[in-house]
Amino acid sequence: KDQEARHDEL
Amino acid sequence: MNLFRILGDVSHLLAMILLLGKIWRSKSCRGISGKSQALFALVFTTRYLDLFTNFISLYNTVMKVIFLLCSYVTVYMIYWKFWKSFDSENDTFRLEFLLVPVTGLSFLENYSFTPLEILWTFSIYLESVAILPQLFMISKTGEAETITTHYLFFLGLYRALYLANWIWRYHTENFYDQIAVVSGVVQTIFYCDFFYLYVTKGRCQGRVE
Repeated sequence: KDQEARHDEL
Repeated sequence: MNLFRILGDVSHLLAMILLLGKIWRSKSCRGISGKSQALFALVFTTRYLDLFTNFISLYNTVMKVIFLLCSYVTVYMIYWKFWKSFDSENDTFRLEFLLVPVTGLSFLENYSFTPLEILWTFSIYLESVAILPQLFMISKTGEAETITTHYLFFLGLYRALYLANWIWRYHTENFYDQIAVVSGVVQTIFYCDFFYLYVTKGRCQGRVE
């Protein structure tokens, strides 16, 4: 989940 | 997605479009560091490899593609199309001083030792120092044109807004990305000196010297 949250940012 | 994040992305996009517009209209890339722009292209390339592996949202995909395109077009303008106007004698920052430590650090300090994660970490560390050749160039020539200063202002504003975004996310989602936050703080500090000059000198004279 954290990985997805990180990759959501530009 | 919060307001700081959206405004941060918009200001990042605005910075890149301002720079492209300036080069296109003046048919010249005088005063722009090709090295900084090449580093930004490398930053986006290594970070957005996740375009191929996972889909997050339409917004996310579209923005990533736009950022990649803008950075590649900018590099193309500097090193090919308007190469004659490129001030390469003043763009002399030694890239190995940035690339070697950033590569080493991304191998040592990352979330998982996989190629994609190492490249992602590399891009975060590299982004935090990618503007240094540009700032070095300005300090060497002792001046920057108005649009270049606006470009730097919006780039710095984007960093500051992202810091606000992380504080917000920490309080609302309990989400905290240590690597991005530490690099983001370092990156924002590089803009502080410039911000000071922009506000005190840039506004009244139209340029920073």
